[in-house]
Amino acid sequence: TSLKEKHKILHQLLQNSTSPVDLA
Amino acid sequence: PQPSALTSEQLIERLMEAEPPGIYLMKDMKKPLTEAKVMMSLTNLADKELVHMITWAKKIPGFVELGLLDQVHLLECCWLEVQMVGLIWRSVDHPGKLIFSPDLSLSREEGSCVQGFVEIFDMLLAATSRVRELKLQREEYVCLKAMILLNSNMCLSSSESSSKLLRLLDAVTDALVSAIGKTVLTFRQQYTRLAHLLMLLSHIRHVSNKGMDHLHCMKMKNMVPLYDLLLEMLDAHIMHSS
Repeated sequence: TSLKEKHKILHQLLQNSTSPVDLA
Repeated sequence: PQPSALTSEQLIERLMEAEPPGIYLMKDMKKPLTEAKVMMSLTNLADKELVHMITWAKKIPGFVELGLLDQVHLLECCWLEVQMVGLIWRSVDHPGKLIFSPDLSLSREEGSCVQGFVEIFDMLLAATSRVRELKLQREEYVCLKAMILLNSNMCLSSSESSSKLLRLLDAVTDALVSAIGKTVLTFRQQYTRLAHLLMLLSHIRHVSNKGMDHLHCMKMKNMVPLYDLLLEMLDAHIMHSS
């Protein structure tokens, strides 16, 4: 499994310009 | 702006603005407390806090300029330390208690219903007492927390990233020195205080490692429902340490 797949949520939250709190 | 473009005062201001809000459990934990109820509440809180921690990290000047993989790596390495320093800070005015959230505080006795918790509780309570003795200021606290994140791992993806990270750490160290310099201490007392504050960090790393082992154990014994993000962070830790 690639590192990116293993850390899917963290990657998404870091990459997204929207505040992770709003996404959650 | 890059942290080097900010004065220490401006950097501290940015770190203060980045502070996460109080995170509520929003559930009444009915007595008597049991291992399952306490673990469920604490993991629920930890999962919510993780989301806020990512928002916090993104607001630290210069953090998002590091490569994405390096951001991931740093957060994975320090997430429990960051949560623990926050817990210690919230608990400083409540001797004998740990304030996990505005609506969840536990005494040592209440925590002891979870197997293996007393040792971790005692270490956290001792660290909190030390912080109380040192009369840690909010400005110093925000610098220490940023240092935990930026100092959590030295193995970054490239030498360019590593030098970026070192510059960030230098800026936060300058900010901490400047915060200490605002006190009425002599120069000698100021650098002794700097050493005392930095020495706290090795205790926090130690408790965090204990806490991580405990959480891993609880997961192995199926004692807790682990939330997705929390599980991802725990797995990453186990993967790095193995």
